[in-house]
Amino acid sequence: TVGAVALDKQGNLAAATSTGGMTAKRYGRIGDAPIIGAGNFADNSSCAVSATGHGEFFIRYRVAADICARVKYGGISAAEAADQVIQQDLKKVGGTGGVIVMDKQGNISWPFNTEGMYRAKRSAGQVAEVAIFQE
Amino acid sequence: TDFAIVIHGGAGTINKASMTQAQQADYERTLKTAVDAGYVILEQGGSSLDAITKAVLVLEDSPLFNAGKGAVYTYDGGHELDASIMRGDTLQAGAIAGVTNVKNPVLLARAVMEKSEHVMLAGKGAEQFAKEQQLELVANSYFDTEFRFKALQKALETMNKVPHQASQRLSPSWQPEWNMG
Repeated sequence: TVGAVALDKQGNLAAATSTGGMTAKRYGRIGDAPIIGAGNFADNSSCAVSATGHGEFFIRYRVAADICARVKYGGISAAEAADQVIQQDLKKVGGTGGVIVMDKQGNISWPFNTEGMYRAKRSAGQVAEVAIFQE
Repeated sequence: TDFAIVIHGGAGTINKASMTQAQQADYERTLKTAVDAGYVILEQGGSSLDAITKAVLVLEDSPLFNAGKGAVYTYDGGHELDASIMRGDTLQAGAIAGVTNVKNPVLLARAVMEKSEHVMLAGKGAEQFAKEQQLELVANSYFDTEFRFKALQKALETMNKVPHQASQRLSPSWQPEWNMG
């Protein structure tokens, strides 16, 4: 799965997610990537999220929308909300994967509970930061 | 921050022992190309929607990632692709699922958002809409890659040792790399 989240100069957030699904899937199985609110969500009033991971968990825990809801109604930061969902709630039930998240101020977080996640970010005036492994 | 972009290329069992330095360099180079492509659009005053579309296009066109070219194989040896897109200012969204012949699924998701009254299209209907929107269509074999094919063979081998695929995937020993490619 791949994804991107951005904030533009007009202050608008957007998120995209694209995937080939899971190896050896059958029966027309569909994961979270095309489910708005599970693998993808964007709302200028809270944050934008793109997810990657074990889709069945991300759907049932409506991960992307839940992160943004915690920001919108709970008043916590997007980074804290994402960390709660990925490192606590999902991990507790065996859901593996990660998310990229951006709030309306352009703050970025990318928590994941797997060994690694291919990822990169770049903020205005900064050089790109690329990472793969946990460390 | 005036503007920013962040991308991912999947998560899973990824460690230094599982890839060569050359492979690691390939991944890092492509990730940088994708994030820079989106960044340039933002820097020039373009929309976040255009920036994320461009970044995902770079990743879909790379055989390294499980999306577009390089998508994993289904049980039957083909490829089925899904994508979604959403804008934060209007909450407009578009999604497609289970398409087999659309070169860049993110463009189809965006077309659903911008050029239909729907949010999600699936399967043959989504492919028909892609054709009507004159998006680039390809043979399913376009998405083939050797290392994904080997992953399918490995998965099938493991699955065949277990009587019930479902119980395998629900067990604690379920291998996340199947899911994340």
